[in-house]
Amino acid sequence: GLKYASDFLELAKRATRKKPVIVWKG
Amino acid sequence: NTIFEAAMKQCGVSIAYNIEELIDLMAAFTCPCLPKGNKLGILAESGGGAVAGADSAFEFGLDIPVLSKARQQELTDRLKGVIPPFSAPKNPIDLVWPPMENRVKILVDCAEILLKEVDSLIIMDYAVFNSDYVKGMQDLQNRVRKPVFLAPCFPAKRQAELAKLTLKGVPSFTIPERAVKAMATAVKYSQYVQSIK
Repeated sequence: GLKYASDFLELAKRATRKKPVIVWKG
Repeated sequence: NTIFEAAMKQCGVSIAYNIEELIDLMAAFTCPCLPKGNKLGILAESGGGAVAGADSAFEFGLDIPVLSKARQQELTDRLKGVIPPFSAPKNPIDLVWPPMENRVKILVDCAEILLKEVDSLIIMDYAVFNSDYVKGMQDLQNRVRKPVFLAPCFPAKRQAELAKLTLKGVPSFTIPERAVKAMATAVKYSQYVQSIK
């Protein structure tokens, strides 16, 4: 779980530098 | 939930809490420019819409600054003889039903004056959504490089036009509160991008 969360945050950080990212908390 | 929200904030990710917000944020981010700060202008043809927008701005942390005397005078001069003289040119600006003739030009001119002192603008109008209107709003946004969102009156009859404007990079919303909330999220994202530079 921690590895997944960590990878996700890294990916999000890289992405938001370039474009807006929206998470739908459904 | 607190950990999740904090993690998303640290990464600059915007959170949509329901599908309506998801759609609104997608619309907001079609805009080609981001607000550089949290100063919001409101240009309305409806006093009620302006009040609703101003209340929402307060709720979502946006500032609605009173325009300088010079800018108020500029607006007063532009609107002299065009609308009744009791309109307040301070922000929000209530245009009190400007004439149909030259309506797009009146809206664009007033918006441009207002945008000299704010970072973003929300227009609430009864304009006729023809190609002149779409082009006028697009040109304005490209010229000033500040986001302009629309929350037109009678939105239920104008879904097709709202979609058309959004696809042209001028995000359009059905009610003022949704436009303001989306703008507030765009401001937060913009602040995040500026903070990591």
